[in-house]
Amino acid sequence: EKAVVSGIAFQKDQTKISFQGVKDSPGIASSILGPIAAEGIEVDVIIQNISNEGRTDFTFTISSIDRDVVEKICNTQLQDLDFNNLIIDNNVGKVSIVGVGMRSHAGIASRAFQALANNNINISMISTSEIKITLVINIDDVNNAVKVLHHEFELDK
Amino acid sequence: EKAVVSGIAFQKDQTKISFQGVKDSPGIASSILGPIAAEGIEVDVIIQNISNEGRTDFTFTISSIDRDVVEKICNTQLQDLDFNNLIIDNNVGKVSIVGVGMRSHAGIASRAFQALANNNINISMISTSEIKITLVINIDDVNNAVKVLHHEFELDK
Ligand SMILES: C[C@@H](O)[C@H](N)C(=O)O
Ligand SMILES: C[C@@H](O)[C@H](N)C(=O)O
Repeated sequence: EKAVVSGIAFQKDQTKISFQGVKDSPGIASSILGPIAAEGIEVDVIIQNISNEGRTDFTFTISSIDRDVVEKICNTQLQDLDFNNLIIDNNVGKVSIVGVGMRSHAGIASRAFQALANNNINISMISTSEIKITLVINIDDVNNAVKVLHHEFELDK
Repeated sequence: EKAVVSGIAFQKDQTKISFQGVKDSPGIASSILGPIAAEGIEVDVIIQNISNEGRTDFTFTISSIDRDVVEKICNTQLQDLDFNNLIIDNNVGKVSIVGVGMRSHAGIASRAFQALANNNINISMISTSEIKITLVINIDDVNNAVKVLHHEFELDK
């Protein structure tokens, strides 16, 4: 599968919610997302990495419009959840490299990471699929990141 | 966008590589993936969550066939990388809920998480996109997870 980058998408109106240090046991992910889903909130990226000493971070992004509703759920229905720290951050932007065959080419992801590094843009979260590499970055870096990635993948021709 | 689950995909031949405690600064993601991409290794899921006290975990999955080559890269080209712990785990399976509109419906993800929880299947890693919810789980749980998710999304009719 030859990788072909077809475009760079971005969003600037995102809020990141992270429950840090949740227990890594069955039912935790559903207990966090359940009340949010019940409100019909659109959740974008969901990321959870492997646990360390039985705990892990469960992070997701929502549209900033939904921040107040979700914050209220966190402080009411989720107040009894066992976690170390809750982070709610509005300074979140997202850039995605869209194409086909993205997965089979670590080269595409590696080029994207390198191009951002050369421009001193830090990557806060990473999530990939066959058609997309999604990077959560600081909202102030979004414009520059889009330019850098357009250039790297020669989409500005 | 109405969410429609069209199928459940799974893979059992995956190996998980996790650099725990890497510095959260520009260039780190590229320095890890660069040497692996240079060998033409196909990398599947890449996951990185937000950092905690300036460090985070960078995790990815590869096909188990490539384990030895990647392990050698970790022990040679990546030996000078600043990290706390390297995990290489073969007991890794992957199930994906495939469809359209997945992102806009936290309900789909929440139902999947709940169904797995009800069957005592623990979720080790989570990565989502519009067309797919990818869950990394223990290889021993893959068969049961596929059955449970087929039933939950009425794909077994
Ligand atoms: C942390 C959370 O994902 C947990 N492992 C679960 O299965 O729900
Ligand atoms: C950890 C790694 O992703 C780092 N933040 C980078 O931008 O490369």
